[in-house]
Amino acid sequence: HPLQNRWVLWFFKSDRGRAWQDNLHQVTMVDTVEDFWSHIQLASKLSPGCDYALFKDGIQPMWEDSRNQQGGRWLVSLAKQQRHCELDRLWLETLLCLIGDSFEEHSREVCGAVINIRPKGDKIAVWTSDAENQASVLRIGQVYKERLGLSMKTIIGYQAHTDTASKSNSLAKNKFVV
Amino acid sequence: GKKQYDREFLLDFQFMPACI
Repeated sequence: HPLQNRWVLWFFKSDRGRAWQDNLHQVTMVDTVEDFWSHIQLASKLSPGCDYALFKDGIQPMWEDSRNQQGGRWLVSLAKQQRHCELDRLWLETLLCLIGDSFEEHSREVCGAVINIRPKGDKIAVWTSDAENQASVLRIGQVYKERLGLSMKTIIGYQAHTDTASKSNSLAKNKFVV
Repeated sequence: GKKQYDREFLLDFQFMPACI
């Protein structure tokens, strides 16, 4: 069962002694439903300081990539206790949204998704290519929030990568919220 | 045509061995 896009799974392990890019490794590539299931790993198996990223083939999971420079991310910040009960479910649902081409005609705006395992709180984000395309960004956010089963009162924010890159404090401003 | 799969369809393949 072929997927609409070929996807690359990346692994990142932070190592202060090395340049950021050198800590990023391509794990595998999937382009069928069967491939996906035979390669995918549980997020909770990752140790703190590590990330997974699933990105369309040809797009690197970094701001500098030409398909990410003008884009941004829908960010889901998890409370510490959510790591044990919600993390794997939320990450798997995110991946199913990606490989299932679930964002209607806006799916072509989706670049990939990243999960960061961090002591101060894990984060899952869906990256899109054009932060100025309000219609697509908002529709992707609405579908994503619904697919994650987040309650109406849980607000998720969209931040442009340029804002995240230049933020002074730890919180970049939200360009959109749903 | 568009290859779009909903979550139920995808989950059906979760424990099926990949045919290599």
